[in-house]
Amino acid sequence: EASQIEIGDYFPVL
Amino acid sequence: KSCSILVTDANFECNEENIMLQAMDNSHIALVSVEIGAPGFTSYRCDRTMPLGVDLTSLTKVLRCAKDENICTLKAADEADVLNLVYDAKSAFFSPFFFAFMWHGRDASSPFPPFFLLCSALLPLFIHLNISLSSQTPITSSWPETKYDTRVTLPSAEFTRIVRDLSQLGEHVRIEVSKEVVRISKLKAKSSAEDEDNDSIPTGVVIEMNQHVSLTFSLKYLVNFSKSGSLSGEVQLLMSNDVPLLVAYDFTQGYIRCYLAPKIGD
Repeated sequence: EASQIEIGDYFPVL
Repeated sequence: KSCSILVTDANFECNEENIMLQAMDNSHIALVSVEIGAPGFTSYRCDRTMPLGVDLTSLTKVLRCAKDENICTLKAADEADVLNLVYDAKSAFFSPFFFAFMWHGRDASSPFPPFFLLCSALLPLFIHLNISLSSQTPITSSWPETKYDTRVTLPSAEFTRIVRDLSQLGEHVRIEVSKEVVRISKLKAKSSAEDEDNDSIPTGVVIEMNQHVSLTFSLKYLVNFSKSGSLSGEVQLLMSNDVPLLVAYDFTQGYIRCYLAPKIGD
């Protein structure tokens, strides 16, 4: 099962 | 209306040059960023930079009252807690109504602010709509700058059709871009009988790439992104492996850009 990453993990500034 | 599908509350940051909005969805999987430049308005004036915290669900309900021929004026006074919308009715067949949306402060225990709806069929030919402004922390972070390995440009109507059709068949989609082919394959089909890949290479597709990419995304979000398709004839999909997809709709005086975090692993 693929896991869903949160957008903030890519854009820490958020 | 496009944003309200993804975000329920957001700040419109207003300054002399434009109105901007940037917000994450409640599940923190998607990010939406909108800019409308001042030249995009018939007239535009901002005396002081200020955030307008708006309940987008309520705003969408208000906007549904407008017809295409209506000119909408948005006003917010200094220190005011109300966003005022005025629709000029040009049609003789327009049925005039008066709406007042009022709430004072946000009760954390209440998922939706109370509002009062007043209607009259005999008021003058304009609508006054007041939406109270919620007090939210302004988003001051800069636009997330990212360099992408691929850019696919295609007609927005085609993108809308593809993700809408595939969403009937599965929950996720894999998008692969190579030099000459964009392969959009559904995953996790609900019916095994519909388990074949669906390559979609509509006309008008332009592929720019430095590196092959393959990413998996939730179709539900892509369908929501595609609701912005009416704003632009083209949509751009910008991707790099293991970074969020950027779905970009540019229009004359602004844009709406949606980011979606990919699924990782299998």
